[in-house]
Amino acid sequence: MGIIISIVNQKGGVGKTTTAVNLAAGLAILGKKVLLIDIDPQGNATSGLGINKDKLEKSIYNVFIDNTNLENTIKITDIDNLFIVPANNDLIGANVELHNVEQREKILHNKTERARYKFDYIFIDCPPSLGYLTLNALVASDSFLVPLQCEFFAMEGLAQLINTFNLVRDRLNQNLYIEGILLTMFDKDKHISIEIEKEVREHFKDKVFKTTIPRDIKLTEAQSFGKPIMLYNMITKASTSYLQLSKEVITNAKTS
Amino acid sequence: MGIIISIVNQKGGVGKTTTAVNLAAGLAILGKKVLLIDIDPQGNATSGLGINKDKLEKSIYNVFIDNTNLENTIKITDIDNLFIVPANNDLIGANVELHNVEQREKILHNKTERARYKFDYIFIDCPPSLGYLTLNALVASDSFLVPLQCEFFAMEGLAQLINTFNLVRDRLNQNLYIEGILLTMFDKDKHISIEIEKEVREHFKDKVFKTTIPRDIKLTEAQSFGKPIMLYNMITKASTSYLQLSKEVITNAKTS
Ligand SMILES: Nc1ncnc2c1ncn2[C@@H]1O[C@H](COP(=O)(O)OP(=O)(O)OP(=O)(O)O)[C@@H](O)[C@H]1O
Ligand SMILES: Nc1ncnc2c1ncn2[C@@H]1O[C@H](COP(=O)(O)OP(=O)(O)OP(=O)(O)O)[C@@H](O)[C@H]1O
Ligand SMILES: [Mg+2]
Ligand SMILES: [Mg+2]
Repeated sequence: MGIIISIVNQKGGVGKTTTAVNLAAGLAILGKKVLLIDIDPQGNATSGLGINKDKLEKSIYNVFIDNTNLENTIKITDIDNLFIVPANNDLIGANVELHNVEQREKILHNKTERARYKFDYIFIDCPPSLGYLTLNALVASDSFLVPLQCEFFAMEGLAQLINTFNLVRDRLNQNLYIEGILLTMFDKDKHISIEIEKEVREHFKDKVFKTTIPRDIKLTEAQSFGKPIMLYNMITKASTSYLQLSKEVITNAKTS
Repeated sequence: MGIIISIVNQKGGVGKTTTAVNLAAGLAILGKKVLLIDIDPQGNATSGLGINKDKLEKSIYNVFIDNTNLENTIKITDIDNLFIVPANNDLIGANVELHNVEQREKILHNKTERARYKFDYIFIDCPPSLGYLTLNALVASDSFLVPLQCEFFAMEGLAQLINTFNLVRDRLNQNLYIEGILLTMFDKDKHISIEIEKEVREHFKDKVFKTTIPRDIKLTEAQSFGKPIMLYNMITKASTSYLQLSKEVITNAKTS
């Protein structure tokens, strides 16, 4: 049975998509069967894996709004073992369209249950907000992973995110747990990065991944070519970090 | 009569709040009377100006939801001439709460009209989404400023943002125009920054500010002290760039 992990943080630009794409690719390269579900109207995970958003017949929008099965939207990627449910701009109106729908926060949960039998890991890349789309992801998930930029504003949002997690766990998904906090864009030469890392590790202890992701412009370059970092430049530090993170996620799954 | 400018981009982490705070501070230092309205539930502009979000009696939430006058929420900042309407987590539910309200996209417009007579510039810092809050900002504004990170995913969202602008202009605010596109986190040593600048200037021509904002960790440090960059470190390149941008905005206002 595969596990479902949401990549969540309402703070914008902290590395949610970059982590979703490269962690999913890392696990696929290590032999796991992986599905990445893009529920962000920006569709960055979709284009980050080289899929043309303008030529999609079906996307996650159809799963949310016209009851299409998840299986009918799954596309292959350049990496064996890695599949994606794409997103595009159609999803922009979903927050409003879902407002008057019965059990609007459980739609994704009902649609993803069957996929657990086909994949070892299912990741959900969330938009930078705590609306119905992100709520759907948290209800559908076993756990959630929080990319955290080592900067001041990113720390501010953490308390709010933990509040939301507690609400979802108490009311909608009792078994939801935190997969971990991942420090991204870490720059060991900047005082603020070191300071924030210390604070986060003291506060959240073993909930923080041992792996940190360094700031590396090659990640952005890889995205402009629609490739995960391992296919763009295997020897860069960001590539080895994301592979290391993949191994850490596998180890955690075994021991939890 | 003051002009109202929204700082908008649904892509997260591109420098909306950093621009809102430092451009507002720059204009205040140059002698203009400036109001900054924070409509992002994260409240980063509020804490970026040193205001404690947990001790607010009234915030922008009250303006949206219980018809409080904007004037009753305005607070002073460390800078003469610069005032703020703060935001906090209360605003998280606003997208849903506004759904069944009459003329939900015109609330902010009706509340800000009087403030034009007291301020030379009114800026609105928006969240990273195109929901009711951002819609309210675009309807209330004369123009909008788009911070654009010089990276691939940021370019992707631009087409969608221009679509939304056209929709708002055609249906809700005929006079809305683009104040400009601002290149942020610009790194002249990175090939991808140079490439994206060239593409954006070719495509958007005089709609792109001449001033670009360099990547500078001092901006993040200043935020952790709740200060605009000019109060934290006046001689850094980011400080001179935001002052230069302030002058460019003043010049544009004279000639348009
Ligand atoms: N470790 C890193 N080093 C350098 N740049 C990075 C790193 N991680 C992400 N980036 C860049 O930072 C920007 C933001 O990353 P990304 O889009 O993954 O964040 P996000 O949290 O998904 O954003 P959003 O909130 O808009 O969904 C991107 O342009 C990406 O290329
Ligand atoms: N020119 C710059 N150089 C270096 N860091 C910057 C620069 N501008 C912004 N930052 C940092 O990048 C992060 C994102 O900036 P900011 O929070 O202003 O973006 P935003 O678009 O308002 O994000 P959100 O979408 O969450 O509202 C912050 O931690 C900020 O300190
Ligand atoms: Mg993203
Ligand atoms: Mg912001």
